[in-house]
Amino acid sequence: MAVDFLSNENIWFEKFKYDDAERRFYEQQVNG
Amino acid sequence: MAVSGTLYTYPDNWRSFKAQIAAQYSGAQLRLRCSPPHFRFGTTNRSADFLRKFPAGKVPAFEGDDGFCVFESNAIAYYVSNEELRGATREGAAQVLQWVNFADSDIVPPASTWVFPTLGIMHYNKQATEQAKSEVRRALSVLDAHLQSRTFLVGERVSLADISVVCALLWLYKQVLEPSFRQPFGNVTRWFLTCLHQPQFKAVLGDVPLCQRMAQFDA
Amino acid sequence: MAVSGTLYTYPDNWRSFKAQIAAQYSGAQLRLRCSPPHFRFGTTNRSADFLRKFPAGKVPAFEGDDGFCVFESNAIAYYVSNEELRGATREGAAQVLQWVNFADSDIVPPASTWVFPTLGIMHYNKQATEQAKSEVRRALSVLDAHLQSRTFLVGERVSLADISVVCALLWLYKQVLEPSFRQPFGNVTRWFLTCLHQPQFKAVLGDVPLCQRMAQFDA
Repeated sequence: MAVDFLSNENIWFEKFKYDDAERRFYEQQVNG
Repeated sequence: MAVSGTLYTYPDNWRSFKAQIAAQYSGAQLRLRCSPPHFRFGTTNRSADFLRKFPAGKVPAFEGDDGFCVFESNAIAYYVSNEELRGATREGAAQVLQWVNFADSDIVPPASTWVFPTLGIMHYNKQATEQAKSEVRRALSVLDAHLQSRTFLVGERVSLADISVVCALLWLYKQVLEPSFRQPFGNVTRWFLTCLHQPQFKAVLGDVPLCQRMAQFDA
Repeated sequence: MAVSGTLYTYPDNWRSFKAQIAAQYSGAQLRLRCSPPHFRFGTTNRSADFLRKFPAGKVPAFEGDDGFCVFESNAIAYYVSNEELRGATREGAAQVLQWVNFADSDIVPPASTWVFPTLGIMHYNKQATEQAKSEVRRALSVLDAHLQSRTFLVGERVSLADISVVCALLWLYKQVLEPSFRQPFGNVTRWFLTCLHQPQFKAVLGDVPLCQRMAQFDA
C-alpha cells in the first residue's frame, strides 16, 4: 500500500528539539 | 519549449504531486514511473544505472527526454513549472521560495510526527504527538493570518507556494484535522479547498475528503 | 537596481551567512542587526512590530529599504542574489535548488545531531551520533562523486548551491570532520577550501580553521 512507502521518507522528526536547543543557546548568549 | 520527461517515484508520493500539479499548469509532459515493471521502489533507485543519474538514490527523481536529470522535489517542481508558478518578479519568486521552505521546515516534520503513527508506520509517542499538534497549530495560524486578505499565498494566482503548501498539508487534512481542530483556521481551509477545486489540482489529487474524525494512532 | 535592507539574525548564524555571502557577490547592501540595541534575539523577534512583518517570528528575516519583507534563509539569499548565483538557465536554476534542498534535507539534520552535543547544547546520544555520522558520510560521498570532475556544484562559477552547501557544512568542518574522517572525501574538502578562499566568502566567514581533532560531546 502507498502508505508503506511513506515509512522510507527522510523526515527530521526531532527538528523541533534542535530548533529549540539552538534558540535557547543563542538567547542565552545574547542575554549573557 | 515545453519540458517532457520521466518522473520516478513511489505511488501517491505527496512530494511528487508538486511536480505533477505544476506540470498541469505549465503543459510539461510527465511520464510517471512508480510501479513495476518500470520502477520498483527500493530496487530501481538502488541500481547502478539510477545512481549514475541520481547519485543520492532518492525519489522523486526526474529525467528529461533531453537527458537532463534532477532530484529533490522542489527542484523538479521548479523545473517543470512556468514563470507564473515560479513567481514572475524577484519579490514574487522570493516569496514563493519562502513558503516552499516554510512548508518543508515548519509543516512537514510535525505533520509526519502526528500522522505517521495513525497510519501504523511509526510508534506512537504521546509527548511527541502533543508537541507536533502545537507546532501544526502554530504553522496554521501563520498561514491563516497571511490568508486573511489573500486568495492565494503569493500574488493573485496559483504559484508553487500554493502547490507546495497544499501538498505538505494533504495528510493532515485527510487524516487528523477534524472540524473542531481546524475551526480556528478558516482562512487556511477556504484556501486549501479553493486550490483542491482547481482542475489542475483535481487532475492529480482527485477528490480529497477532509478528515471528519481525528485518526488515533493505529496500535 | 541593487537591493539594500536590514538582515535580522543572531550572531554567527550559519543560515544568515548565505545571504551575507550572496550579497558580497551581488553588491546588495545588507545592514546586519544581530545584537542589542538594534536586535535582541528572543525579544525583538517576539515583538508585535516584528511579527507584523515576519509572522513566523523566525530569523534570519530581511526587510528591504523599500519595505519588502521576507523570511526563510534560502528565500532571503535568493532575493539578495544576482542571476548568476541563482542559475542563469532553467536547468542551472533547478540544479541550484536541488543542492540547496539537498543541504537542508541531507546535511543539516545529521550535522546538527552530531555537532550540537559537542557544543553542549543538546544531550549526547551514542546511537543517534553514530547514525548521524553514517548519514554525513553518505551525503559527503554524494558530493565527492559530483565534485570529482567539477570545480563548483553547478556550472563553472560559484552559485547559491555552493554558498548553501558550504554554510551547511561549516560546523562539521570546524568541529568534527578531523583529517581521518574527511580523508575519503578529498574532492569535497578541495571544493570547500576553494570556496572559503573566495574573497566574498572570506569577507563574511573570515578564516575557518578545519577541525584537527574530532570534538567529543561536552558533558
